[in-house]
Amino acid sequence: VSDDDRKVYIVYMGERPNGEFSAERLHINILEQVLGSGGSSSLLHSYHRSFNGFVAKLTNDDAHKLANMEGIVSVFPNQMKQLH
Amino acid sequence: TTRSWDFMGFSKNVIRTNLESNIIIGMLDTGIWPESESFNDEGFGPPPKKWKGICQKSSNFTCNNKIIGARYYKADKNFHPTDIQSPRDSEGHGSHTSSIAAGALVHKASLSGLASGLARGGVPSARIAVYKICWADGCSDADILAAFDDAIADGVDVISLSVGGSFAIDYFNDSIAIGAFHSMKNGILTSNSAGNSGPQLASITNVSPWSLSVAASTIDRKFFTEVKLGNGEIYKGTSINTVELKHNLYPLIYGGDAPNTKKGYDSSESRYCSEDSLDKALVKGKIVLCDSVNSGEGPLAAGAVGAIMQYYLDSAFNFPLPVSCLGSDDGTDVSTYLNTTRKPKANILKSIEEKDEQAPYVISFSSRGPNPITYDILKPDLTAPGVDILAAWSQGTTVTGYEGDNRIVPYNILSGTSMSCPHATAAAAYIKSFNPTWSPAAIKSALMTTAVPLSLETNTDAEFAFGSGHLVPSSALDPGLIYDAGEIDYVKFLCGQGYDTETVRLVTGDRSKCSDSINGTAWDLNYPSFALSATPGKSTRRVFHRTVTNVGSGVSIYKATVKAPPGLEIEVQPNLLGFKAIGEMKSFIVKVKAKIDGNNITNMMLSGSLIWDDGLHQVKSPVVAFALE
Repeated sequence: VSDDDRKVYIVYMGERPNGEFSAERLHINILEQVLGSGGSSSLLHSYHRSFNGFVAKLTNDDAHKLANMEGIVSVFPNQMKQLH
Repeated sequence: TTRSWDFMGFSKNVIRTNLESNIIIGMLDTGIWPESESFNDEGFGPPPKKWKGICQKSSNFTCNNKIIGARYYKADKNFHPTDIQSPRDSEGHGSHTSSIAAGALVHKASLSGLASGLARGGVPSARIAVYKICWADGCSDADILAAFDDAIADGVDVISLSVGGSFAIDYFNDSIAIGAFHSMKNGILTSNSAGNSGPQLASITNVSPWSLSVAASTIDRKFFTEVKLGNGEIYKGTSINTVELKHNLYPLIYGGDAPNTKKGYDSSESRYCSEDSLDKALVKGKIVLCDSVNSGEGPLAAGAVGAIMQYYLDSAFNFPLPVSCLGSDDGTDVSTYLNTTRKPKANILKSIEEKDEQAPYVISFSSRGPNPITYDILKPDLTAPGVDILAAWSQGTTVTGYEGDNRIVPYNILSGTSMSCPHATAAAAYIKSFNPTWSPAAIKSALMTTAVPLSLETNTDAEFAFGSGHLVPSSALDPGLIYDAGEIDYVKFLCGQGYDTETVRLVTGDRSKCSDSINGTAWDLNYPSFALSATPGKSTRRVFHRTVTNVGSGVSIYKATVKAPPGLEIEVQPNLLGFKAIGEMKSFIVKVKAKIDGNNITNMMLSGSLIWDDGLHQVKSPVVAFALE
């Protein structure tokens, strides 16, 4: 899969787990379940301070697979919003 | 703000608490211009102890005791040449909204003499935490969520976000609704702009019930720009024109008579004066008459000294050259003069201010309900001033930001729900400064139930335009009763909306469960307004369950008064609520029966109301039924 086939997606996972947790490790682990060992390179950002989720470069198929995984609330394309 | 706060009866001398300086407003926007007088930290002590944020290190930007934190986000790292890689505002919008919410008092602020007066934020002693999420290419979901993630953890009290998408999206596929949900979970109200896609119905995009959605309405100050013709006639159009042209009259030319044929344009295009469509040789030094409103970049690039645009606007906008937008009758008169005069001439004068006796009314561009995601939760929630607002501006750009505009100004006049949103943000912060323990829903309820419904004559879209009504910040301080709600209430609502147990457990992080006994309907969310979607021609009945909490007088009796037009029946049980103490809660039901013919657009909606009155407080809620096809 070339980089051109991948788009930036938001993977929203809900409330952050209680206590200390390594968000990046958790998110890489999830990505590797879908993308294989190279999954970590897809991770762009981890949300961990107030809620759980991450930003990753994914193909459409990857996004569908992730959306059906346990622990994932939603997966949606990163889009631009505008000033009002 | 030189007029908006006073117009709302919120004078600079309103009662305030010292705790106002403990309030931190999280501004998710284009950054801030820290050197603006509006963000002067004179008289401020160090940041409140609860503050856990940072001032992100970047060249040429420092925080102070007013701007206590600043971060910037650009996940894709694709910067435009005009972007400044720091929390510094290169666009102006973020400085404008921040100063509306919490700007210091600045005397004699104006835009080249226009809107002159005392510029001030609604909570001038509050602190500002800046989260720069918007850049030249827009505001990405990834950056919006990153800012929410930080702002909530940093300890802000209220979040202000004047941004939106093109259409409404399901709650947990929308970065703003997600961020606002976690804000609510942490006791932080998010104030959102409704959007600028009105007057189309169902054009509102920020619709989650846990956030406040703010429409835009006028204040009683209106700007006009006069056009003087060579025959002595004067026509009054709308725009913000800061420029006094040197000469009395300039040659007038019709855009349709000056096509840029070298680039392949003909008069069918040049009549609209779009970019590149005008012939410089014909237009230079003249005032050009255009058949539509445009940015003004086309006439400016072609060397015009001004433009008359034929399209009625109910709000005044900035252009990079002198412009006046005329209504169709006046536009036709100018066109006739131009066509019947050998050497037509005109001038565009500097804008003038007049009192608008009809204010407030919701402006045409403000996005309308009904709520496209949950029909039976009324949106927008309320309206606030969002038209022709003078507030701080960035020195890193010009008045319009367009090429050829060289006017660098400390204050600028803007219109949008972006401007109404921070007015509501400030009112929420004001209430929180007196009631630090109130939930986001309680604060929202106080703002909504004390809002003043607007005239249906000047607001034909009624509650779809103004929600509960026009914001009255000082009344919101003493609402009498509040419709409170917490995370569990929104969970019940989400279950009723079709979300399953697994999803609600993930978003709450607890053992919440959806089941038939828990699932709540939209009518049972303890919302301060009532909405009922009905099938045209059929009678529809709904029962709304509500609980109010006494925050007014200790011992009090509230009586329910309902107003309902023909076709709408409203019954409240019980219609008397007696309270013996502050904090006491009482429940009641509202039975609504609606029959809407729905055979034409003017009778698609029925507007009623419920008011709880104890003689001191009037706790107002709109009760709206509408036909949904």
